[in-house]
Amino acid sequence: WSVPLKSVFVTFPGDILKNKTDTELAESYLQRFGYMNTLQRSGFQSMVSTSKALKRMQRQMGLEETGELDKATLEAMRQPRCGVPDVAN
Amino acid sequence: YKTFDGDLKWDHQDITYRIVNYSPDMDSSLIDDAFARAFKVWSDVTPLTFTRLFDGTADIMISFGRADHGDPYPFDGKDGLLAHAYPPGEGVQGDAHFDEDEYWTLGKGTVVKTRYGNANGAECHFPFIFEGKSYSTCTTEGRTDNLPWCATTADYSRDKQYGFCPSELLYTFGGNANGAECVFPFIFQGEEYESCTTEGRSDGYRWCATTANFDKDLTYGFCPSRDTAVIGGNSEGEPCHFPFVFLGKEYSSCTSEGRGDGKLWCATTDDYDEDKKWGFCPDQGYSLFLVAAHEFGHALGLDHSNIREALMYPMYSYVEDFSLHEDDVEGIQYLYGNNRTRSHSPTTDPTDEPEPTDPTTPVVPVDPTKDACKQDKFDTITVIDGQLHFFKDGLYWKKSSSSEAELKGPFVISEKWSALPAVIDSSFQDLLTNKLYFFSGTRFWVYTGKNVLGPRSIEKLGLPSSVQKVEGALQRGKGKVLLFSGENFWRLDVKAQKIDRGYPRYTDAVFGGVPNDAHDVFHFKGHIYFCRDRFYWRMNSRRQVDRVGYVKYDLLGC
Repeated sequence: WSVPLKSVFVTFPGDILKNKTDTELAESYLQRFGYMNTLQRSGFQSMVSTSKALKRMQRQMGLEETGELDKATLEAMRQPRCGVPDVAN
Repeated sequence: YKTFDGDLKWDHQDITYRIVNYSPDMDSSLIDDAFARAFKVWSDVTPLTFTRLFDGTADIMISFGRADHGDPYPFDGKDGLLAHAYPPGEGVQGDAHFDEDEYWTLGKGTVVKTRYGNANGAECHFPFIFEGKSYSTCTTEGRTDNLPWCATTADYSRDKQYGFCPSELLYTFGGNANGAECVFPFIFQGEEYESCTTEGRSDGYRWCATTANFDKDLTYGFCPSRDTAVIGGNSEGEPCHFPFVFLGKEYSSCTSEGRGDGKLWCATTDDYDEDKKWGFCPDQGYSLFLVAAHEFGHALGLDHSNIREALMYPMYSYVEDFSLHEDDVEGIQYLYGNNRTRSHSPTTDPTDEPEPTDPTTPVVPVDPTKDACKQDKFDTITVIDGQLHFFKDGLYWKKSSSSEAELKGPFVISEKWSALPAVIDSSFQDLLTNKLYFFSGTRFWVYTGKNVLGPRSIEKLGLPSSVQKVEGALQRGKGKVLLFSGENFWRLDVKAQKIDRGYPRYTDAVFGGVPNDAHDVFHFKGHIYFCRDRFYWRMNSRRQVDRVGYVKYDLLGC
């Protein structure tokens, strides 16, 4: 009853594939826009935890800082946006 | 606001810019104008001036490109990343790049500026009437030379105002042929071409020769996109081909079948399965003016703001009447100081329409130019007396159930139902009594002919006080109506005026595959429609989503 029609998904030639899982999307988003890397005072660049990076991203976007990949955060990550990183590198 | 590390800024105030290339999505004059207005946003509040150069190196070099476009930061196809820009400095610093895989408009759909004809380059008026038929795109009807044209007023037969639409048969842009039209067929590397091609290029731009033999004359230009052209895919600039076959099934309109992202696409030949040629169907597009104003902020030294309403917030959202946010003003004036001699006047999009006249005053006539096709979304959509009704901000339009029927309106809500407020969240007509129920916020009204009861609180029906508005109403047989709000729905016994026991229930538990935050839900011609923004999800009687489409095209018939 409540199951939608089963669609067949095809790979369209020339399409830049965006069929990422939520986790893949989040990881690439946090990386691309600078939330995963922090530059220490020593000049050493280190990776922060995904949870910390999510909190930074949520703060920047004015979302509730849960540190989790919730619905609002995922929705924000899917919005059209500027390609300039939010955290300078 | 934020500036880049080290407060990067220009060391001079007379900034130069150069438009290196153009997008085929819009007439070059509209692109020039969008960039000029985007610079004016910043020059209005600072001592900066912006001068356009036509060759050489400018401080800010502006270009369109897709995917890998010559810097280390490739674009990502349609949607997602729209553009980027570099902070002030030498070389690539200060430059702004726009993703060609986006559909660049003024934010409200296809903008078709005409050339020649007798309308002095006015924009097409869609829809327009020609010989009794309504047209929502440019047409070649009535001509033998295959040149697409449009009327620039609503009725060509009455006003006789027209112009020609973008076509490679009329002109090209860029290249080295001074805008001359394409010559077909033309020879390129010994091969004969009957239409524009991307052969010989790696950037995906369509081009043609402007003489019969490119190999000999070497003159060429880029082809402007027609208003019906697809975006991206592997057929950029080609029109949809209807009907087309996909996985053995025939389609006569754009579809989201085959895609996981819900985007509408079409084939550009009659058989996708065989030719694999496709592209996305034109949508509202992104406002080049708004995106450019944001990117130029970077080019002047501003980083992303975390204030959602600020221009320098990283996400795109369309705003009708743009004015620079205080945060942006403070940021740019921190870098360059203010300009006391210039006023900080809001900049508006040239496509802006006047606000509707006060709909609560019956004596004020409705602005006839208020076009349902230009509404992004409606407050509510419902069926009254068999006709679809579209409500928005004190106005409504109606359309009979025939797909060929003409859209009528706008009408003023308060002239027909004087007790109602301007914003109607939801409405339904009781099938047994023909009474009309209207919901707005936490109140509702019941109309029997011209008699009205209400407003009454929706709590009287048994809805909890946490419900702030009813967003959809769905007839379930006679005497029962489902009321939707948030992710839940309740069943109302209309006769008893009470919510049935066992509710609320989760929308997605019963109606799978539709957005659970739909803002309009209604029943029409045997299907249930769930609308979110400008899209609808159509569900058949077996509760299967059998179509996702645009309200504008499929329901309004724009």
